[in-house]
Amino acid sequence: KIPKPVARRLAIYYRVLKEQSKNGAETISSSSLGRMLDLKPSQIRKDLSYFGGFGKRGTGYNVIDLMKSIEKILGIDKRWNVLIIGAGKIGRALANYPGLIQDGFTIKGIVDVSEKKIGKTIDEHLTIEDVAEMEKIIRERKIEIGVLCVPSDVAQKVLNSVIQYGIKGIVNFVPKRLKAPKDVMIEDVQISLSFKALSFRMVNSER
Amino acid sequence: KIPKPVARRLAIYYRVLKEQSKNGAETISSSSLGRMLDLKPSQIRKDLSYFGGFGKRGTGYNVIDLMKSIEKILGIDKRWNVLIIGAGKIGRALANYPGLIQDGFTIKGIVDVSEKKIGKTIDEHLTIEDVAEMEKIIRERKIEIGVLCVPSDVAQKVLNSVIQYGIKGIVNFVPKRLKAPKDVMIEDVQISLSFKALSFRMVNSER
Ligand SMILES: NC(=O)c1ccc[n+]([C@@H]2O[C@H](COP(=O)([O-])OP(=O)(O)OC[C@H]3O[C@@H](n4cnc5c(N)ncnc54)[C@H](O)[C@@H]3O)[C@@H](O)[C@H]2O)c1
Ligand SMILES: NC(=O)c1ccc[n+]([C@@H]2O[C@H](COP(=O)([O-])OP(=O)(O)OC[C@H]3O[C@@H](n4cnc5c(N)ncnc54)[C@H](O)[C@@H]3O)[C@@H](O)[C@H]2O)c1
Repeated sequence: KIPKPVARRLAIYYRVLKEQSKNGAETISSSSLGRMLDLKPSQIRKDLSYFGGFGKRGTGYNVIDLMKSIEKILGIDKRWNVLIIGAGKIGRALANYPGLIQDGFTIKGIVDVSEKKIGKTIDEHLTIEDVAEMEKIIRERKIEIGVLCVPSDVAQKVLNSVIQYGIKGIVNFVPKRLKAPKDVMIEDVQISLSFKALSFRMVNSER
Repeated sequence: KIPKPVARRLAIYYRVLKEQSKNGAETISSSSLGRMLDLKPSQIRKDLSYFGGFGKRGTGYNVIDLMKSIEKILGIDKRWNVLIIGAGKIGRALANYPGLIQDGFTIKGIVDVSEKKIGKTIDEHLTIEDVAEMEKIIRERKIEIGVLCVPSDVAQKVLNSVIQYGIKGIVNFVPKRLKAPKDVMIEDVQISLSFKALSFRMVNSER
């Protein structure tokens, strides 16, 4: 079993591997991966060995093979149907962000409560719909992941109804620890962590 | 010296400590912190011992003392002046987000290139200004951190000018690895990592 911190690093390696493969690289060494990510090559080799990703002496790892293995471990070798709840600034920024679709997360819908927003198009595939239709949308479009982009005061209520309609995975942007049954996974996004990671590096004037 | 992964965990503990302190808790044990964050108490005790954060047997850690120590380590015991570059969806969501100010990151300005946006107010303290004024804003308001919320195709150019005006720390939302001199720290925000962390947990049906 792969520990969560290792999985998080594999997701970071994956982005670099994707870039490398786009630039035509067939192999990559742990030392050049280490240089790009400011990590020790020994840490990278240890992480990759969790699933039998072994480099050949002198040539390194096969980029495509590594990507395929990481996709399977992270569960992104399949498509996930995603619903965004809350078509405000964050919700619409995510709906427009090609990075999610490229990694296997397809935005199948975006809902809101505001009359002014319902009916507005985001792009040719996506129009803001009424949150009252959520149950039907989750069932008909086989939604597996909900993204909470609503104000704090309604977050728990919205989460309760999303769970009631059968969703088991949540990406939560609301800065509040929300309660859910044991079989529902919630992943909290805290953008302020990146700011703290930066201030830590600046006061320690690290690389 | 504290390793980066430990610093990242300290930032996560900090948010829970802040909540606990708001709810009036004076002490907290590593086991209750562990339950809230789904981490092993031994990992928490190890992390906190890096800076001499020791709990007393039976009563645990003093919440305020821990917060003060973590603030110092993460460099959030001081105020950072922040400039947001790009007043689009992400930029405006950050400008409106109280979580940043609470953690010591004060948004001192937000700039854009679009005539339609320049002059629009965000709230009573903040109005979108012209990116052409950036050099003056960075100097007069002693900006230390720049937040890149611009399209990919202009990101490197915008970064070069921000660095030229003396900024040493960047939070980057643009999905591109940007080049900067060694003394400039860039912290990449990848929201899709949270989606991958979720899909990993869902396929491994972890807690
Ligand atoms: N995690 C972070 O680091 C971070 C950063 C910025 C913002 N945020 C949070 O993300 C959330 C969204 O932020 P934003 O800037 O996009 O806010 P916003 O006000 O622009 O958007 C919120 C949207 O939710 C809609 N809404 C309200 N009640 C609803 C309901 N019951 N069902 C469906 N939609 C509903 C509103 O109509 C609005 O369109 C907020 O909770 C904010 O605090 C988090
Ligand atoms: N990291 C992530 O996970 C993630 C998620 C969503 C979006 N994004 C990225 O964040 C960036 C912003 O996204 P958005 O949805 O807010 O886009 P947006 O189009 O809503 O906003 C971009 C803003 O930048 C302004 N701009 C363009 N050139 C400029 C310049 N030279 N100087 C100053 N401002 C300039 C535009 O006028 C616009 O207001 C994009 O690069 C997007 O790919 C990243």
